[in-house]
Amino acid sequence: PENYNYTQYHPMEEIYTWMAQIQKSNSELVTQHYLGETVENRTIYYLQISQPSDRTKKIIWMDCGIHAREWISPAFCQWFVKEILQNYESDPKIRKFLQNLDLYILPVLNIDGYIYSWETARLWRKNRSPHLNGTCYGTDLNRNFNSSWGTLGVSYNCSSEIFCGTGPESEPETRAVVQLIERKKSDILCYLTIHSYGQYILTPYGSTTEPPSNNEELMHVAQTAAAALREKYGTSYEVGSTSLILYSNSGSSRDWAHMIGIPFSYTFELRDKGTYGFILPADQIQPTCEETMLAVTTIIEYVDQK
Amino acid sequence: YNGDQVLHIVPETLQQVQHLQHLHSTLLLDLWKPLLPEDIQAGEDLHIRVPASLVQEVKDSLDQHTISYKILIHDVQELVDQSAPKDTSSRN
Repeated sequence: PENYNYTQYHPMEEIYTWMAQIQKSNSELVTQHYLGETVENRTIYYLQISQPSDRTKKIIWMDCGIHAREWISPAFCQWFVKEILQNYESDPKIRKFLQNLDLYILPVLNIDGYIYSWETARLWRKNRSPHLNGTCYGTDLNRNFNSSWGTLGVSYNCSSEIFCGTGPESEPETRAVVQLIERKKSDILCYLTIHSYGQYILTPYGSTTEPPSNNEELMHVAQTAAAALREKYGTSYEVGSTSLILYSNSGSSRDWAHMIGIPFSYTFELRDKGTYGFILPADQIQPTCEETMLAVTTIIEYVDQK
Repeated sequence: YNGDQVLHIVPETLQQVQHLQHLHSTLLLDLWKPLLPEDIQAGEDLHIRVPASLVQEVKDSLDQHTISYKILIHDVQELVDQSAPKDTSSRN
């Protein structure tokens, strides 16, 4: 959309409008699809960027906005869409991978939480599911997937920031993602989930220190992305297995995606390293998104060539 | 979040780690990094948000236990106000 400001944060209402406008003004390339409903009955949409073609294409999935307070994450998904649409004709790298790959982008998964972080509590993290007769709210959606659910780095206390829910996939937001990904998993090559903060590219797994079978390749690709980012922008990202370089956690979407057979699965923890933490100022959106764009396209390019 | 501060601490000993875990659990502080008190480790960064009403108490306690700290964010609300302008018309 003309005049949309990508260097400011936007409330959900504006992101909904942006999605509709993006589809309308790029109808040859972009479609908006229904993914599911939130706890508070809001509709979750994702965008599909597909160049018309007769050949069967593989899929890159990227989700943003799992944790409400990490506002840079939805800002990046929007930036990514903008960059692809602005440059796919002129940038040979983008043009090439779009011939083989469809991009599925979910700008905000935890819509209820995101709205709550705008209207009530900026540092809210979880979704807004009620527990204990409405005295306690929220499940951490990134502890709610069916990957060693509830075993490590979680809490069963609903007032905790890392409450894993009442069971695997107990939350409608989680189920919405799972249903689509399960249906498409044989075509999905790469699952990217965007978070903040800490400047990491994290590989599976968080729930065990046992490396996945394709660990060497997973690490190589992530290290290539981090090196490209460091070379061009000087920003240092650490690469490694979640349980080894960050902390152990179970029930994450990254682990789940790899466990169901998606070969390349990464969590990005964007800027910064703690100066602003979860309250990254708006003037950091552009540099953060520019460097992340390079890292993400480096990964997509590798997957495409493979 | 008026007057809330985010502190950066790198505990050096097991005793310091235990004291920080104790402070977290008794004062219900908001751990930013790591997310779980059991993941607090000697030599590792700790980022913690302290409500305004507890800032002095926490700092006194850290001083008593010779735990050095740095203030990452002096006033959380000030930063929150900057990141989401009240006037949304300017966004468009």
